[in-house]
Amino acid sequence: DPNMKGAAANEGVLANFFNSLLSKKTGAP
Amino acid sequence: GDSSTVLEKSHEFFQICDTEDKGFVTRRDMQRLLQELPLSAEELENVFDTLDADGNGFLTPEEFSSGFSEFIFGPTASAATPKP
Repeated sequence: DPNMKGAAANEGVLANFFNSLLSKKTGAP
Repeated sequence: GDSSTVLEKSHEFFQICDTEDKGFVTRRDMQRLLQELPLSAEELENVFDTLDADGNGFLTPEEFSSGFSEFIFGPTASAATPKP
């Protein structure tokens, strides 16, 4: 199902985004 | 409790995106994060589209925190706010 794939890809990108924000806030080197 | 911490974090992150303190985030604000986050312009577009549930081109704090909750708790956690 191409729609499912799209949703999964978006979730990955969202996780990536929030993880980046989290490491930015925690001041990771 | 935990849920208020998530709300606080979500609020903090919203402020990172909404640098001008407008109360909403646009695509343009999102592209500004290119310099701050290790994401490509296309990925940031994707994030914006995913978070902008009603597709009006503005990310509200509610949309933002709903997306953040999904990230933290998983998609089922947002059952309280059903999407059309």
